[in-house]
Parts: sequence; C-alpha cells; structure tokens
Amino acid sequence: DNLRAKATRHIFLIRHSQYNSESSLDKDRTLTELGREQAELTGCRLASLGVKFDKIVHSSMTRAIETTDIISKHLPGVNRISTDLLREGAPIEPDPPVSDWKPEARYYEDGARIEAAFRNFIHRADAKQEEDSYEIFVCHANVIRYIVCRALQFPPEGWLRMSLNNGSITHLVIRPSGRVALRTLGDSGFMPPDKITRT
Amino acid sequence: RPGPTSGVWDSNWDKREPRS
Repeated sequence: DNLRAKATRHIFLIRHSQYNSESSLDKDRTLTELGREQAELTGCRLASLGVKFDKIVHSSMTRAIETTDIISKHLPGVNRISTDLLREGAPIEPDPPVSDWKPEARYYEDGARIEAAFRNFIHRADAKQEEDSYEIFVCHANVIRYIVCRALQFPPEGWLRMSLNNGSITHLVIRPSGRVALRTLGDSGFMPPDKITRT
Repeated sequence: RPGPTSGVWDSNWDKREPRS
C-alpha cells in the first residue's frame, strides 16, 4: 500500500504560439505579434481555470520559452523548468507516410528523445504524492501528438493524423490506477476565430 | 514499435521501464 499511487495528475500540454519560421536559427524564430497575443489568451485561459498549478515545464526552444514567458505572467509564483527533452522533432515515421517530409535520419535521434520525454513526464503520480497535481508542459505539435498517442496506447505512428492549433490546450488526466483520459485535445475555443493559426 | 497497439489496455504501462 505504501507504493500505491493516491493522487491524480492533470497534465496540460500547450502548443507554443505563432512564430517567425523564416529563419533557420532557433534563436531568431521568435513569436510573431499574433503569437504573443495568442500566448496571452492561453495564459488567461489557464489562469481562469481556478486551479493551483504546480509547475511549468517547457521546451528549451525559443518559441516555447517566449510562450512560457507570457503564460507565466498570468500564473505568478509557478516554478518554471526548461528541458531539452521536449524540443520539437520527428517522433516516429508517420503512417500513412507523407511524401514532402522525410526526415529519416532524425527518427533515430528524435524518436528516442521524445520517447524518453514521454517516459520521464507522463506517468501516474508517485506514491508519495498526497494531493492531485496540475502541471503545464509548453512544447510542440509533434511532441504533443506523440505523447497523446502513447498515453492513450494508440498506435504512435498515427500522430500526424491529429492537428493542433497554436496556443491550444491538451488536457490529460492520469488516475492513480494508471487509467488515462484525454479531457481536451488542442482546445483553442477560448480564442477568437481570427486569432487561430496552425503554423 | 513502442507500446502495445492491440487495443487491450495495459494497466502497468508506466511501470515497465525505468524513467530516464
């Protein structure tokens, strides 16, 4: 009984908001003005949920850092942790395949890393966790889609069949029993339609 | 291929491998 989980984990996976994708250097791929607005809307939405967030874990890429900077303003006092595990990449070769995107060599490196991110961050609460937790992960579309497939035990090759808007919220619930529920996938209904993008 | 894809739920899904 001492080893049995007692608490529920609420995982909020946030896709970074719109960014300038012209440059090839990550440091120059900063948020657009609309992207900054989107992040404000996402921050407002998260703050309005009325839950006490335990931490924000974010990808170390520029667009995720900048999205986190804005979201954090709406969630004062919530600790931020940066991780390379959540950086964007090619998680697994998609099925059906896509003809215009073939990063074969990247699957080996990115796939192992993104799988490590899944195993590291997505699991039932530890036995010592007494209270339910609410954690935010600010990262990327491919990473979120792969995590959703893995968490639901759906074929991970299907990740590319899903589509996520910028600044959208994906909410996974992990019960002490290990049961997983996807409560929302890519919710952006809190944004006006003219501010919704998918870049 | 990571993870089961048979449609049968694995309740020990997060206990099979050590966390990295």
